[in-house]
Amino acid sequence: FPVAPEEEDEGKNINLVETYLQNFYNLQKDHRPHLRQGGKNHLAEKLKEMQEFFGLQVTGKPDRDTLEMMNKPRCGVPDVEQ
Amino acid sequence: YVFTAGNPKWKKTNLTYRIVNYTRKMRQTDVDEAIQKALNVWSSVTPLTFQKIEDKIADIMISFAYRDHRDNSPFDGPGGLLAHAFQPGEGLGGDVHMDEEETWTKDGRGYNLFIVVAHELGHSLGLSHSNDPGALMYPNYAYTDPKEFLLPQDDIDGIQAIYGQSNDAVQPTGPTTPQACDPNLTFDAITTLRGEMIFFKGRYMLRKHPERSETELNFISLFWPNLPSGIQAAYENIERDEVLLFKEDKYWVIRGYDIAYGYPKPIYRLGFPKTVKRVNAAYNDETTGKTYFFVADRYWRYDENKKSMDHGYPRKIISDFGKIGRVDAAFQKDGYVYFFHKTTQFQFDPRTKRIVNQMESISWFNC
Repeated sequence: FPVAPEEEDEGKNINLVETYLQNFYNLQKDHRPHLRQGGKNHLAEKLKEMQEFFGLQVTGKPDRDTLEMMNKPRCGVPDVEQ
Repeated sequence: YVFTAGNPKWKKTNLTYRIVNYTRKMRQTDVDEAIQKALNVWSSVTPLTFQKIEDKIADIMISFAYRDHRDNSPFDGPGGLLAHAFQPGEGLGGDVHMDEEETWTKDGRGYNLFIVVAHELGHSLGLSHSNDPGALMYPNYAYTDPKEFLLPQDDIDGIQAIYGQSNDAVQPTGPTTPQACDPNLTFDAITTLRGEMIFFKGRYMLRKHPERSETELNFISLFWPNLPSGIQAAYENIERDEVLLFKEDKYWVIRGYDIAYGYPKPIYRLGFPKTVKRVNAAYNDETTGKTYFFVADRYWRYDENKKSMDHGYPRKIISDFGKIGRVDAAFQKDGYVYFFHKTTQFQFDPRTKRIVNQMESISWFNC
């Protein structure tokens, strides 16, 4: 059954966020956001790290400014040590 | 600036490079020139030298590649990832890979090859990404006209911390990135733009939306790639939804992202005498439709409806605007005119012709 546009967007955003953080912020590929390991949400932690690096508001959430930054063309070298 | 983890560096200063293949998007001579210029960015501030070789294995191998090119870091087609490079070392070490599916150019269209290669060479030499938005080693692409490019101070400090200073007698310095809350911040020009305020400084613009607390810093080239840096005066003609920007004896008219056709034009078209070489500041009085231009210690008044200068000008600034004297930048908002000179800002009431307040230049940035 066709996915409602909003849900489709959300899915796309999650993909974008995960791929970006795996590429540049060492988010482990086998991490699934809905699994909490030791109570820590790794994806949110990595998101905060990325927001801090770019001087964005550190929310841990994929807000508009963060998604906008992730969509900018850039260098493929990671921002943090792999 | 940030060193690559483990502080890798080349043990020698005379490095070799080789252009393994060429993109089909540019002439080979333009690719050679862009890469040569990118290498000069780093050799001009350190003892490093780069010698081009044609066939053997060079320290820095530069190539254009597609998608998965067997280095565990596949490219992703147009946009997104543009290029990557490897830290100093043997084998892949120092090598630069460009995504062949990008639109590589030598100007502001697509992605400027010089800018991207210069950034990647920073990695080849041992630098990682800087979080200084004005640095060459900032991760995101930002176009700067290669003719105007100067290696920012942040990158100079980083590469010299690895390889030492240049052998030149005079040490090169570079531009620093304006900080909105720096009390010493001065402005080249200021204008309103569809309800926002734009503060011009060098190749940057600080953008302030009245309903957002933070100030956004961008390159001027992000919005208007064909505009020069160092804008000297600016004003908005709200009625025509136009912003006029001035630098030396030329001016541009912009509407949103677009630069009106046929610009820049000489400022003399507006009625300035040939003795005027540049405009320091300007503002448009929305109620009277008059625009005030400030040049050194004098000012002109231009009638936007008649499209000509009013008679009886220039006049001395000090005779009509009080102790303001010289003006670096000016804009009008909510009936008041705000004049900036160095780090001081005067709030002027044109109705009573009195200065009603004096503030710091950065008072708009919620510091």
